Amino acid sequence: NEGIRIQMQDGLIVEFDSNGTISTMIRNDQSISISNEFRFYRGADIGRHSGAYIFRPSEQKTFPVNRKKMEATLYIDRKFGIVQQVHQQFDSYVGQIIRMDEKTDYVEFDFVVGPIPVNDKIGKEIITRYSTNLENDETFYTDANGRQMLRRRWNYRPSWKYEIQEPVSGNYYPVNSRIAIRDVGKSLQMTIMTDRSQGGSLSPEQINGSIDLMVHRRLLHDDYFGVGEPLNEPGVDGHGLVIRGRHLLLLDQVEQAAVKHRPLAQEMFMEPIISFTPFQSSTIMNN
Amino acid sequence: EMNITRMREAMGVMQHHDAVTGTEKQHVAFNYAKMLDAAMTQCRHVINESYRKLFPSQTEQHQFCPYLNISSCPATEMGESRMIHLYNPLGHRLVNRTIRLPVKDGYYYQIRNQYGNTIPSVLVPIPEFVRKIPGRISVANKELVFRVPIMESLGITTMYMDVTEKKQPYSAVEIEGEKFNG
Repeated sequence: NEGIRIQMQDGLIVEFDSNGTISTMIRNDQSISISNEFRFYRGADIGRHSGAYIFRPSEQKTFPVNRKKMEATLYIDRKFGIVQQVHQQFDSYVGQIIRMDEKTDYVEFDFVVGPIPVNDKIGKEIITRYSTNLENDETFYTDANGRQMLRRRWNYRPSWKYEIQEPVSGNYYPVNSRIAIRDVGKSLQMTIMTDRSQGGSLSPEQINGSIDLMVHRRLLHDDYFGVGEPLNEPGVDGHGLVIRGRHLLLLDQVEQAAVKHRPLAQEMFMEPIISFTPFQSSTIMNN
Repeated sequence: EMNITRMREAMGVMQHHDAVTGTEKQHVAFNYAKMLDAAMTQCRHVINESYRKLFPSQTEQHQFCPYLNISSCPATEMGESRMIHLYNPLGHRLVNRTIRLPVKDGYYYQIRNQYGNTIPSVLVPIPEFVRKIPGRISVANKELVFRVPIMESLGITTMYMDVTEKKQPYSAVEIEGEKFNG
């Protein structure tokens, strides 16, 4: 009932509160508060709609996915230290496993989202939000096809005076493999590695200290940019698509961050190829 | 060469702008998925041929598990022992890599390395939100989790999953969950 504290490699400490929500991360005796939640944007039902080509929600704010309290269960392997994970169920269509392996120095978020309910006739675009108390000066970094990290600033373009027409989507950028925020004062960088291309930004509701990543979308209207049908993938049973994805969260000193996230991106991109063949127990000794 | 070319051609098609951005019509998306799946099947055939050359004494076809992303794998979840082959495609070695294999209740599992020595493993429940993914056809309700100490760069590591009906001294330890109730 008092929450838990898990220590990982290189001294990274992760704390969960009594509800099973991630609450604090400690790196080099520096403590940052952190929270993670799933929220959604409502798709517009009049005017120009969100669709395959554009992200244009009806309101410039998000809503929580869970209609009731999140349920969480802790699994800890006290004998070998192989498994330290929390299973979180936010709603019937959103669940997540947070893994902390004591032999690694990142926190893994393994989420399952879908089928997105649209019985209320409202399309939804689901984001996961990582909020911290880092001071990033309204600035964040996204990768350019896994190569250069590009500096992005809220409501700003480096080569022209930017007039805001789309307060939320005008600040969304492609995230091919990673997105990061830096607190220069604390000399800390939080990097989120993605397992696929996603849209990402700071949170419009908290421009400092937060990262939003769009993980799934289901929309009921065409955006009239050419595809001619709404972004409403049926999935295997016709009730909507389910996605399962992973984010890895790194918290490091700014100077150390690239040393960690560059090889990790390669490991995510080229995972070991696993195959199986039958065998009888006696063949172990023969082999 | 022909088998790999099928994947080359599929990747060429996927460089069309609508596949890159995801702005293709739904029936086109289905076709792209079908094209990629067929190409991956051909590539698995190439991997099988490679293993056959490297290990001529092994006559069994390798089984692959494309549904491991939804914790489903017929090769591991039917209660039968399996050799596990792990190919590291990276140019650097992997250390303490964690592997998760879907398995079903009612059996005891042991993981051994290539020398036949048992290495620690645990069983963790697959959460309900994964088990109930529509279209997931699987009897697996647990994940067998273990660490592979070292996978050499561009190397093959072989492990053994030994399945028995009776508990063994080093069978995988089952982890119980504790609910947060704050």
